Amino acid sequence: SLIPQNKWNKRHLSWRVRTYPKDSALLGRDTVRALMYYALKVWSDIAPLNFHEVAGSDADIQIDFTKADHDDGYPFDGPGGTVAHAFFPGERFTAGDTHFDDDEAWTFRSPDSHGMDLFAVAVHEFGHAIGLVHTSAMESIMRPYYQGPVGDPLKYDLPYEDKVRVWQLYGVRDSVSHTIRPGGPSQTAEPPVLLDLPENRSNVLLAQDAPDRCSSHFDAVAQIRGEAFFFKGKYFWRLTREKHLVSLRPAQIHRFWRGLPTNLDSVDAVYERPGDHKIVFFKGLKYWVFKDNIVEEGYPRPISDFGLPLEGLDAAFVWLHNGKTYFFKDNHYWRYDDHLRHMDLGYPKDSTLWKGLPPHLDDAMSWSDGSSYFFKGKDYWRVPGSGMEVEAGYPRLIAKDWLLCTEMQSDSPDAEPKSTETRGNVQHHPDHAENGYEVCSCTS
Amino acid sequence: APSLSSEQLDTGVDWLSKFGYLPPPDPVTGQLQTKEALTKAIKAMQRFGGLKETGVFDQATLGLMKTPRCSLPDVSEGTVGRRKR
Repeated sequence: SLIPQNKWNKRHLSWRVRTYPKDSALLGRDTVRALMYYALKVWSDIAPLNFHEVAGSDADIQIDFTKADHDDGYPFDGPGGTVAHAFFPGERFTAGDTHFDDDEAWTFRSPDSHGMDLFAVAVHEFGHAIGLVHTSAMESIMRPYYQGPVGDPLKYDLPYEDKVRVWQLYGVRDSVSHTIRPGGPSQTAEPPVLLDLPENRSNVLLAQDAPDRCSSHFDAVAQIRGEAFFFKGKYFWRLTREKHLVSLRPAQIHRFWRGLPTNLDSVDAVYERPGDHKIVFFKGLKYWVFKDNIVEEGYPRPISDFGLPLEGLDAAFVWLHNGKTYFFKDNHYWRYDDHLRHMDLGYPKDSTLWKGLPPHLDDAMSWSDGSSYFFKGKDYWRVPGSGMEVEAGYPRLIAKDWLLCTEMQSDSPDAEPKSTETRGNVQHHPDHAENGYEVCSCTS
Repeated sequence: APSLSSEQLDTGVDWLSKFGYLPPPDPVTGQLQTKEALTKAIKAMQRFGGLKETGVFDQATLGLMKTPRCSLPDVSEGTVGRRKR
């Protein structure tokens, strides 16, 4: 190709699906996000790039499903013709942005040849988003023409041609051999570890010791990859970025976050580190660092690494206003620079500087609306924008605003109703319950 | 090569301009593409697409032009048609 290639100067790139296909009958939002995740992973598996899904409008790679003229100089043209495009790396506002024509019939694992395989097109477009241009090589994913599905996203391996081109831009990822050519032995017999996706939990046994989300106060709350996680005891609930509960049932912490001790009975605080987007768990005087949902080697380590006193931690969150990490303990807070990896001077300070907040917080997190949220007991407080003062009208109930509970509602096994009952948007059918399983149907 | 209607020819030229094989039309002068530039552009497109380089809009070429594809150009705009003075 004759087009000069650009590349990113940074190696940690954030992404976000901003708009979804209008007709989501074929592909649900979670499927679209999962396919984007795997399509990006194809490139980060071999090159030293790290992709992280985020909320908010400042993602490096903004992904849209749009149609016709959408004001970027590359109008779409209805079904067929041009199906997608992406902008090359650079300093422009649109750099990395990736657009799919919403007039196409996007499919995934389609049993026939109809439709446009979203994973195959996404791998191609993300190739552009990291700096690759079109090539005439017949085997390349970067040929400009749609060539049909490329197989299972979990097992897809880039053609050697494409590997070489991305290595020329970014070098080779550690542990990847650049000498293995097609036909040689495979690089690994095991498929790479993937971030867990939401499971169908309809047949999960309801644990007898699972806490009741509607009457609990929480040990820790965190925003991770744009989603909210509420931790209680050995369990956690997960909310999508639209604040929908992934499941009414809590998941066990150690079964999702692989590498935490199985006997860990709770966590104190959790936050997603800015910069490398790794996730940090605190418990007592120790902390663990996770890449996706796998613990990094060498952990746990003492919280004194952060310059924190040996008294444990109540809360940790990253303030969107300045990108700094704030730690709270009792009546004090500290400000930590995760990029420089040191505590800022002049701390700790008195937590009353955050006007309206109670002492001894349970935890805190930032959210995609730009506000910071602080949790204690059954209540939460909102601090909008860059201010340090609680908004009027708070505290409000966590259970009601975040966890789909109505007043006086409980979903502990002991409080199970005797007849069909609607709780929030969920109908419970006790007549269908047996052997510890509970049958529910969602109405929204 | 099949005989093309003027509409088909316009579509083909637009396609070649859109994906970088021909310089974009000048909106001020409305200058037409030369036959030589068009032949050269078609050959470049055919070479890039893995087709036989005939330099005319034959069936294989028209078929490839109708294949769904990425919006981005294959070569930087107009590079194929330009020459040093």
